[in-house]
Amino acid sequence: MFEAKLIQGNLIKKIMEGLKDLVTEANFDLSPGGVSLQAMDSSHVALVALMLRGDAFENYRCDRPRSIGMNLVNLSKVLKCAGNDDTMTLKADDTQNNITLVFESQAEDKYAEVQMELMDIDSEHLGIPDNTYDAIVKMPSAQFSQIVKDLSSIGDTVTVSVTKDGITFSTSGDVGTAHITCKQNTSMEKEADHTTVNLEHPVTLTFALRYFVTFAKSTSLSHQMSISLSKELPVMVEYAMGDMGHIRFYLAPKIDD
Amino acid sequence: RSTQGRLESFFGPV
Repeated sequence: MFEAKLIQGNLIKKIMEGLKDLVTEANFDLSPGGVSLQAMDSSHVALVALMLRGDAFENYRCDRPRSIGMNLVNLSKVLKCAGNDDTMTLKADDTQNNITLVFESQAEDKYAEVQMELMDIDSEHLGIPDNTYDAIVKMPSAQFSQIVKDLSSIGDTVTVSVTKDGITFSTSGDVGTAHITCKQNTSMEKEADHTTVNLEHPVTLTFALRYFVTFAKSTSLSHQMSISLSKELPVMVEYAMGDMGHIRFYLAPKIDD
Repeated sequence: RSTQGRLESFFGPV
C-alpha cells in the first residue's frame, strides 16, 4: 500500500507545470524514503530528476518500493479537479493498476476523489555522478526566468559564461546579439533576492535556449534557483523545495565539431 | 558549427 497526503496539494500542480512540457509519460518511483522520478525528453537532450522526501508529506506510507507509470497529460487533467488550497492525498494499492487522488478543501467542506489508470512504461535510468562543479550560481528564479524568456525571442542558443565577475547569458539571431550579465549581489535584505557565484574555474558552455525556457516553468516552486556548470558536462538547473525535496534538470551542452 | 550533445554521452546507465 502506498498513501501520502500533502497539505499544500498545489505543490504537485506546480511540479507538473515544470514536467509536462518535457516528458509526456514517466515512472514515479515510490519508496519508504519518498517519491522520486527520473525521465528524459524524447530527444535525450534533457533529463528531469524529482525528489520529494517522505517527511514532506503529512502521512506517508510506502510498504514496498514500487514504480508507477503515469501519463502526465492525463495527470494534469486530473489535477484540474483540485482547488489551489486543497490538500491532496495519493493512494495506490499494490494489487491495483490505478492510483486514487483525493482533493479536500481546507475547511473540509469539499471532497473530490479521482481514480486514474496507471501504465507500464519502459524507462532507463541514467547514473548521474555526484559532480564537483566548476561554477555554481544561485539567483532569484524569477530573474532567471525573465532572462531566458527575453533571450529566446532573439536567438535559439544561449552561451552561459561564469567568471568571478558573474554569470553572462549571450545569444544571437536575426535581430542581433544580446548579453545579460548578473553580478554577485548579496546586499538585499532577503536571501532569496541574492545572486551568489561560487567559482572553482571559469566555464563557458552553449545550450539550446528553449530547454531553459521549459525549466523555468518550475519558477513557482522556489524563490531561488541554481545553475551548476562544469566544462563539457550537462548543466544542472535546480529548484530546491526547502527541505521537502528538489527538482533538477540536466541539459546536454552543444559540442563544437 | 556545433552539434547537440545527448545525455548518454555524459551519463552512463545505472
